[in-house]
Amino acid sequence: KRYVISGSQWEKTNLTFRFLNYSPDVKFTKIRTVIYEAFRVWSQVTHLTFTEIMFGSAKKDADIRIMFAQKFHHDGYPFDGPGNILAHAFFPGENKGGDAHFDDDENWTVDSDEGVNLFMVAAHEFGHALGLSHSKTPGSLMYPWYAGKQSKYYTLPKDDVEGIQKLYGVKNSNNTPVIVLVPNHEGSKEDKDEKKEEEEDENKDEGFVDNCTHKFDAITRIRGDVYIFKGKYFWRWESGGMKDSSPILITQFWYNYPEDSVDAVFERKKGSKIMFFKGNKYWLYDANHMEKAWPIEGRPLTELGLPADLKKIDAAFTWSYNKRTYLVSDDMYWKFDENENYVVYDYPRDMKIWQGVPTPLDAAFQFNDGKTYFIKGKHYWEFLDSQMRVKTKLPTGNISERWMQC
Amino acid sequence: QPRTQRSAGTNIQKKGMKYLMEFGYVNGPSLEMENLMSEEAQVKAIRRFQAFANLPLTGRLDHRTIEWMEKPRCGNKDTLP
Repeated sequence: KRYVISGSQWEKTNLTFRFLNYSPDVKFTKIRTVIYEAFRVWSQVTHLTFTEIMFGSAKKDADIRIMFAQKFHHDGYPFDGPGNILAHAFFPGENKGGDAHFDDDENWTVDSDEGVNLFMVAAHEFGHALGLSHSKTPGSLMYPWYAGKQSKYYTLPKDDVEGIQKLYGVKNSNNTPVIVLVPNHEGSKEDKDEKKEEEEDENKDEGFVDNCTHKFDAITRIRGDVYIFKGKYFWRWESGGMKDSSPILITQFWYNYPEDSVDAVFERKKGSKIMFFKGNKYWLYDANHMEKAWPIEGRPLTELGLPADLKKIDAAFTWSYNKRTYLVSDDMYWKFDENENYVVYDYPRDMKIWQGVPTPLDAAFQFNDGKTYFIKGKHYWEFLDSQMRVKTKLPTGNISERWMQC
Repeated sequence: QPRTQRSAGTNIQKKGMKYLMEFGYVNGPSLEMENLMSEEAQVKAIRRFQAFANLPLTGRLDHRTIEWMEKPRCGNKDTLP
């Protein structure tokens, strides 16, 4: 045992963090990705979860606040210019407790061997923010001296794993996160119905997809027509009605699409190309053909500036109000800059801003009537752009009736 | 010792002690105390640091120890108060 417990720890495992600023040395979106990865080093081996707080003004709006600063920065530990001290963090507690400060006189880098590797330093500082002190074991993450850039796939050394698990427990043996769904109610009748329908859907023979099904994977408008995706099929709805009530195999239309379903899809304004999302990958199609030289296995979402640990995109849509594109995952959303092919600075934000929109979403799209609709389960919600809220708290209607002629 | 060498030695000693105070190797209440530390207390503090950094326990601010003190590192203390 070489790890050292600092004597303080959080009395909870669902921690929050916030970026107070970014370093000019690295593209902020890369900093975000690296910080997410640095947190994941600790969440992977414990029950800890780290949720980003987007806004805050209260003194202590997040447990761990991340700041880049030079020399004196309003705590009793001024930085010392380039070299020597690279960063520090406060052990768990009130006020500054948990905060992590990075010396912005260092040359912070992400992928190169030059400069100071932000990932390694951040992962170390978050160890302090969680209650670990320095370890005298060379090679351990909590060793006080900087040991250079990490290998591509970093795994926490044993000494650090033991230290952090002493504080926050162990994930279950096969290391998959123990996700305890604690129902805060028996589950309303609605939920039960939804669940029953989902089971019915799942039980349906895969080969048979009834267009009066109750749950869809993705809905979008392409070239003015509405495409409704379910499993490995889709329906096409032209103004005035279904083009054909029997569905079409996705792969019959979008050649070489390798997956057996779609999480989200939207048509980019730029070049009218179609972006498919499945898992943590995405594909770009030019009409029915995959973009030239596109890897069949898809490209990683991280290329778009999305966090490395993002599991999937639930919905992708162009908002009728500003014609900007948004990507939604769970209760977060990113504004996507089609020209940059990258998410916009200072995202993700909390989906709460879209008042009344249920998460996690199944889909979202702008219909021919110029309105934006949010889809969850068998229902859709019409969104009132100018009031930034759904038209009614209860669903506006049933997808199958509105678009599937059921 | 020529004056310059003597003052350089004092300077190294001061910097070394400041480092040891800063990272928790000296049980003094604050950084201001280092010039009142006894010779013995300084040797103890240096040996504590050398033990943590896995260096030979000479108890002196020898070249290897000073070199280690100049390495980039985390600003948190190495030992608990």
